[in-house]
Amino acid sequence: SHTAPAWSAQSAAADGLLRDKHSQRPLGDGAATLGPGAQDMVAVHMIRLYEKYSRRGARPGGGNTVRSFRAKLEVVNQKAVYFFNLTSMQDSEMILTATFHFYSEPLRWPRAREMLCKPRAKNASCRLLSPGPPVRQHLLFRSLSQNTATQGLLRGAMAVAPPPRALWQAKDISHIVKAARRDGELLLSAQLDSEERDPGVPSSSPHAPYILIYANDLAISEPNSVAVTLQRYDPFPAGDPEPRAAPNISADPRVRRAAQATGPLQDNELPGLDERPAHAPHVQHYHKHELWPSPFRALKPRPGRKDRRRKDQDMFMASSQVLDFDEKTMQKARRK
Amino acid sequence: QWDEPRVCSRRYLKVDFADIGWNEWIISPKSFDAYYCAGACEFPMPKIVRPSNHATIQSIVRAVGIVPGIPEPCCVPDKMNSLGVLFLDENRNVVLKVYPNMSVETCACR
Repeated sequence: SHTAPAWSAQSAAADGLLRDKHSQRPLGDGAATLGPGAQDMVAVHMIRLYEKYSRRGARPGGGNTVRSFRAKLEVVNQKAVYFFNLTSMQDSEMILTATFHFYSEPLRWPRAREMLCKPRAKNASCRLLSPGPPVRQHLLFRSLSQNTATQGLLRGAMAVAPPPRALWQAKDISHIVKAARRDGELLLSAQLDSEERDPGVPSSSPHAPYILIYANDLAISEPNSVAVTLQRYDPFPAGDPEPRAAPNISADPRVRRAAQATGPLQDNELPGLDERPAHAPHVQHYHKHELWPSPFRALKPRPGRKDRRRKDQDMFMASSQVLDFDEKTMQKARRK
Repeated sequence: QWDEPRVCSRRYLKVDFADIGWNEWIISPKSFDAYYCAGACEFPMPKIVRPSNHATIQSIVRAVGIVPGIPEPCCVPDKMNSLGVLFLDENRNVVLKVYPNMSVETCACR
């Protein structure tokens, strides 16, 4: 058993534990990842194991994996039954040890006795009212496969002596978990059965029981094992619709085009203008410059209609051999 | 980074899980020093790059040029360290896993 610090001390323990060695700052965002109400005892316990490994390299339970399982409280036949869903265990994880942690308080005496018996009172009445035999409590474990209505197969029962004061206790349930897993029944239930009148259904409090499973993941040394467990895209897809798969999303508007390769792209000649060597028979050989007009020929601006008419005259005139100049230019030329 | 030695050696790299989008389910650590290996493994290789025998032979063959196209050996992690990661699984249960080969201790030519 490990003594459970009182809740305030416990949360202080959690704070103390939430100090991350690597970044030497309170694990603020780590706590945020855990969620507001989730810094319960199981989280504190797991962070303590993480701190122990990070500080001293102490392999938790001699393996490389510790999985925690929170309880889900249900009332069956007016009794509080805690359910544990163990399906997140990987096939490659070999179970080394499994422990059941629960918070138990000393049985409460009826009010009257407390009123009458002052501590260390001498009068006989107290002695007469000495407590009867302690009520025995039993822990009953059952396993059932998913979605079966039965109460499940009884896997084990353990006697639990009521503690002298409130504290967390741990019980080794390795054989129970291994047998249930072997039979493929990964839903476990735990019930605290006591002979005394039913103390009623506890509220699901931060004192809810939890299970720790210490395992050796045989696949952890495989290449890329970190991606198997940590590479996720929607961390908690349960319930919320996939943001990407909005129901009315239309098919992708873009047309997927494949670049059809037209024939073997062996060279960068234009297709159909093949230059074959002259000796090849009946080949019309072209000279390069005939094939490739200079790429730098400037584009002529398109002349306006008037210009076009004048241009046509010019063209007509140009057909004669002699160029004609105006009188002034002719005089200048004669003088020269 | 620019004044790093040319020869194969360990270079500093800090990985922040927020940068790779894993911080939503990783409780701790939020970041860690992963390091990486880079640098030349050319002939003659100094002892410090701890070449394997094969790497030594390969770098000689490459230097001699008998066989064209032989690349120089690669600068890769040699000794590596594990990292314990505390994270939430799909059912929001807390899990602790100790992953091997998560950070580089030494580099070598292989």
